[in-house]
Amino acid sequence: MGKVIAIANQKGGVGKTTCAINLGGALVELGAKVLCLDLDPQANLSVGLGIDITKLERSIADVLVDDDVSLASIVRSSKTERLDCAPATIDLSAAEVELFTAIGREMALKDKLGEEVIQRYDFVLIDCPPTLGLLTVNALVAAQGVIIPVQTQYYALKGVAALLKMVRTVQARLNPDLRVVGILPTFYDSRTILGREMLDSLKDLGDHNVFHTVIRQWIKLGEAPTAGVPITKYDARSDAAKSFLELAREVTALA
Amino acid sequence: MGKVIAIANQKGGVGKTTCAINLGGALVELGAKVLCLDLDPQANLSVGLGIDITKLERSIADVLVDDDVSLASIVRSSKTERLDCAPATIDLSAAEVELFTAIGREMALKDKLGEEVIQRYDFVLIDCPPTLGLLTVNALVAAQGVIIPVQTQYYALKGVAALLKMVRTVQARLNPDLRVVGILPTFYDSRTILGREMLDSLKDLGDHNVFHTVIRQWIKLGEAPTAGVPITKYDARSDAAKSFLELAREVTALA
Ligand SMILES: Nc1ncnc2c1ncn2[C@@H]1O[C@H](COP(=O)(O)OP(=O)(O)OP(=O)(O)O)[C@@H](O)[C@H]1O
Ligand SMILES: Nc1ncnc2c1ncn2[C@@H]1O[C@H](COP(=O)(O)OP(=O)(O)OP(=O)(O)O)[C@@H](O)[C@H]1O
Ligand SMILES: [Mg+2]
Ligand SMILES: [Mg+2]
Repeated sequence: MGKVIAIANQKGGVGKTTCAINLGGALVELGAKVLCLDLDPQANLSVGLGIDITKLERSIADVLVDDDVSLASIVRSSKTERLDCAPATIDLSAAEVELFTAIGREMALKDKLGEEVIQRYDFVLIDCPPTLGLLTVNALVAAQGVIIPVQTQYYALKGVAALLKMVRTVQARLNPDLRVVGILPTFYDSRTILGREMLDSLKDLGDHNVFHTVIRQWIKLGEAPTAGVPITKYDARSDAAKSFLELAREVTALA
Repeated sequence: MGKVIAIANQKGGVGKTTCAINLGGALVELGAKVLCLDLDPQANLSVGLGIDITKLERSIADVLVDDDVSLASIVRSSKTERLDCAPATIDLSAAEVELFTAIGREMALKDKLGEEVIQRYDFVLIDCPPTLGLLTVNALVAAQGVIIPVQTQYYALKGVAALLKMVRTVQARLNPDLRVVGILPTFYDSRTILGREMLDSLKDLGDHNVFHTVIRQWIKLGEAPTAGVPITKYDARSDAAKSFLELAREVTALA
């Protein structure tokens, strides 16, 4: 049975999409079958996996607001074998507004993420937008775990407490199975005092697991999306690819 | 009469807050009086200007939803002379939800940003959250100009068209005075092919002004917020400070 993991942080630009795509790519290298589900109207995950979102007739927005549209019907294969994508478009913004007044609005994704899809994959990774709104709540309700990428920067650390508070509220009211798989330090630069200080603060935040794997800043991680593939395909021998393989092993052991 | 400029981009982590604080600091160095207004529930601008947001009785959230609370009543001075702040807290998330069903919900900020505040400043800079929601729309309706920071990265370029479309809609329906002051390339690294290619694509995007000033990646820009001051105070002789002074001259000439 596939493990559903949300990748969330309301702070923008911390590497959520980069984590979803490249952890997905690395899990595939370890033999897993993975579905990457795009829950951000920016649709960076879909674009980063090489999907032409201008040609999509249906996307995750339809699945959330239209009972007749199943999740399975919008899943597409990506350029990478065993790595599928449930794509998003900008329509997801309007779907979020429509969901606002729906009954059971926080369960819209969970209702559609049924056995018949989950059992086809070892992991379902959900990429979240940079807000704590209804889309992120839907991801946390549908998931069993959440990975929190946090830039080793001052502003990024400030926001983690608010996210952990929301996770606790979702656990208490909507999804008791939800747990924090780990906090992932990103954009780490060990040469700077700021980087080292922020990494230490991250580890002192509380009793949550902080991954041993630390994602440094690598130019290739910014290049791979232009080719529509994860780093494990773009440059398998790179340090960046090795780091995500290490992360994939940690996640497999923990999940 | 003060110029009101929104700093907006729904893509996360592109340097909106960094631009608001450091452009503000640089304008002050050129002799201007500046108000930085925080319209992001993450409150990074408020924190980056050294405001202790845990001790605030009132913030921008109260101004938006309570007729009795004026903008002037929440303005505080920062550690930097002639650079004031209208702070935010996490309460702004709840205020955005409350605004959703209010009559004239897009004009809530414009109504409160009256003459008596604007005429005390040469510039009012509004920091926006990483979404195209109601808070960003309020900023675009209240402003005469918008500055769009764009990372010279693949995903960041993809989102600019959607933002420019929203700007056109706001101009047509709610604020005919609004115009794009300029697109600001950020995190630029001229040593990489990706950086140079993305900068070229940015310039080809359309007939909008792209600032001559380009903000490169400087560690000190990540350090300055820990001291609660703009880069012009944190390290006045740094390349980062010089770049923002150059930007301030461009903005003063254009505004
Ligand atoms: N470790 C890294 N090294 C270098 N570049 C990176 C790294 N991680 C992400 N990037 C690049 O930085 C930018 C921000 O990352 P990404 O878009 O994954 O963050 P995000 O949290 O998903 O952003 P958003 O909040 O907008 O959804 C992207 O252009 C990405 O290619
Ligand atoms: N040119 C730069 N060089 C180095 N670090 C930078 C630069 N600009 C911003 N930063 C750092 O990168 C991070 C992201 O920048 P910032 O928070 O200003 O972006 P933002 O667009 O306001 O993010 P959000 O979408 O979350 O509001 C911050 O930690 C900031 O200190
Ligand atoms: Mg993303
Ligand atoms: Mg910001």
